[in-house]
Amino acid sequence: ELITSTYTQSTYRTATSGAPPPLTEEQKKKAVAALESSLLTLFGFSRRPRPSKGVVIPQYMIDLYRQQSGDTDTPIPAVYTRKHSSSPANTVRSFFHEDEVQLHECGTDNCARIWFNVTYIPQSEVLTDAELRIYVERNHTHEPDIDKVLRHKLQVFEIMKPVSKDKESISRLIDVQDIIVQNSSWVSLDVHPAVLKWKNKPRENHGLEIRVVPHRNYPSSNPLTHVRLRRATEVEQSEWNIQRPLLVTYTDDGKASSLSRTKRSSDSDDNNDADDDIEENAESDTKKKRKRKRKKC
Amino acid sequence: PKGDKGKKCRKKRKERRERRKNKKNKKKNKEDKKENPPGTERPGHQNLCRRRPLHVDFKDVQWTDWIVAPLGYDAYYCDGTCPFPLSDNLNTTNHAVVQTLVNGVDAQAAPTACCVPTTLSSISMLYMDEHDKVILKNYDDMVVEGCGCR
Repeated sequence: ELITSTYTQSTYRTATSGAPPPLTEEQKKKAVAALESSLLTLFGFSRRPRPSKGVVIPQYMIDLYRQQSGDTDTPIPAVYTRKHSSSPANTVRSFFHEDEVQLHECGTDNCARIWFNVTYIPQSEVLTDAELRIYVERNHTHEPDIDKVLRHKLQVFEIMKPVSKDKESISRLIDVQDIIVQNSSWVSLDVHPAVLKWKNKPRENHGLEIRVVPHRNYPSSNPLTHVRLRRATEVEQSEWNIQRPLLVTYTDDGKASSLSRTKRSSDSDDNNDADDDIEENAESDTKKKRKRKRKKC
Repeated sequence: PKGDKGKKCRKKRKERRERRKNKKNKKKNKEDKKENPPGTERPGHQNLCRRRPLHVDFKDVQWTDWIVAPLGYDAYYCDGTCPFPLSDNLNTTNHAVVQTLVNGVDAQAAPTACCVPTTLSSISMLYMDEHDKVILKNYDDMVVEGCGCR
């Protein structure tokens, strides 16, 4: 109503009939303020967010947006390595690990510990999936054996107790991926059980431990040179921002239809409650589908 | 082919021809609508309830600092009169018919049926929140797809 009565009607008439009722500066300001407040209400914000300058937007999020909005003019790279299944999620959030939080080193070169602050996920939203994306690089210029296929195993552990210097950490394995380093690509690891636990109990978030294990049959001298877990001194900040590990969470606030993206099922004792929620959502989805079918008939 | 098969083929061909014809007509109607936007109706033509173009530009409210994509979107809006008799495509509720009819007999207390969105679709938005987190969210009911009287 606001839009039609003030701002757009007048601007539209300007374009079409050539007899515009001129808007005063005050009217314009009022119209813009009205437009802003109505849009904020539509988007569910109490006030407009003011992010700090220099926020890095992960390429993966841009690609997901392009895929979602059906932008077919530009080719979408094959970065979607995760298997997809059906579970509603209308919000995707991305997190970089916190550099300020220094966890004790693993002691070996093929391991890294990182910590993500997931407290920004609203409690009202249901977490349907979480993935950790890690960049695996094959630098052909520095490697003599270009044709040689390198195979590693990427393991991700959830650290169960705070890591101390002397004692070994207590951790549980969440996901394993076999990686073949032929070309540079992204590897996706399922960290849903851990993130779900952190979301419900933020105090139990002690971080993740990622280990790169050389394959038995294909031992490599230093697998970590291919897997981007830590920033190397020679790597520029801009390059690191592109290659650094990325945590992506998929949530559903129950308000809007789901994004055309899905979840891989995970079996964990911790996520029973969430699984119930997911089941409920799935049930309502099937009901909706049935209704739609009936309507069509 | 002769016989039953031939009959079937001819029938199918006829159906296909008709479908093509209908498609062409639909396209023509759409183009006509585009060529005659609101406010430019010829005299004698009623300003009937239908979807009107409306582009929401986030630049207007200076939101480009937190919305990464899109920079704006075609929201559309509904506007126009709901005269009696209401055509089938505009009549979304039977109440709209009664309302328009009563309004027509000079009963001022009965408001005329409103031209409102009947079908809406969603948009995806990529933005940064106040914690500097990048979020991709799907918002329902943001684009008007169809209008009707209610």
